[in-house]
Amino acid sequence: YAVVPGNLKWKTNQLTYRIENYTPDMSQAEVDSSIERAFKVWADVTPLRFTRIYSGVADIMISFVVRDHGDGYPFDGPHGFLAHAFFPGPGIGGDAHFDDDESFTFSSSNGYNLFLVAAHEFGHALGLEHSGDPGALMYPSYSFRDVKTFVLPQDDVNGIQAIYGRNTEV
Amino acid sequence: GPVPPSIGEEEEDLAKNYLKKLYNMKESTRSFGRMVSEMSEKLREMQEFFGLEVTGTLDAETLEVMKKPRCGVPDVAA
Repeated sequence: YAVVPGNLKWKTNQLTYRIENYTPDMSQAEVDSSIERAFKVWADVTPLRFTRIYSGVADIMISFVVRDHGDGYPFDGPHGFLAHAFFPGPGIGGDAHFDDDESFTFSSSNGYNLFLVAAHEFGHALGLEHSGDPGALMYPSYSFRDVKTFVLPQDDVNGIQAIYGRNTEV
Repeated sequence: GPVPPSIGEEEEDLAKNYLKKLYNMKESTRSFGRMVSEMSEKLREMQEFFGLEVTGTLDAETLEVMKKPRCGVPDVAA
């Protein structure tokens, strides 16, 4: 695993997120569920807690966008880049953008599973860089895995716990 | 140079764009020789990160990795 240089991390364990808009590829309930589960992956192994808000500015703002969307890092249409997220910080820091030219899915392997992509992006939003371990969630290339039996790989557990410590409630 | 003749122009462009976006390869404003040298250096970084054979040349295996769908955040090697 690798952490962001300079040990960028959130100064609180209580973080908020907001879903600004939805992809037409899935029902809103499926998007909500995918995002919630993606945060849970990280909350299960750290003291971090995530609360959804429905208005105002959250620490992690989530949006589905295409091409040039105003942050200087335009998406490239179908395939290629699927999403990106910004490292912890104020303003755009922590925000996650998903390329809506992709076809996102809830559980199918046809298209890109939103839960898997979101869980990866939230790793960046919490302070993790890409890992060179091909089995890690933070490996930069997308690969489908069974989301029903998904367990956060040990490399990612080690990375996030190096930043925030263990979940003491377990 | 780092690009063998078997790699097409389109694929070479793909590789250049990939390295510019993810490995901070600079736009080519210098002589061709120096650009090739930087591309080779960035290819080495990328190949090392992905556990590929580190050659500094654009081969089929490296291109295959570049074509995979991925996250748009630069790799740690960058």
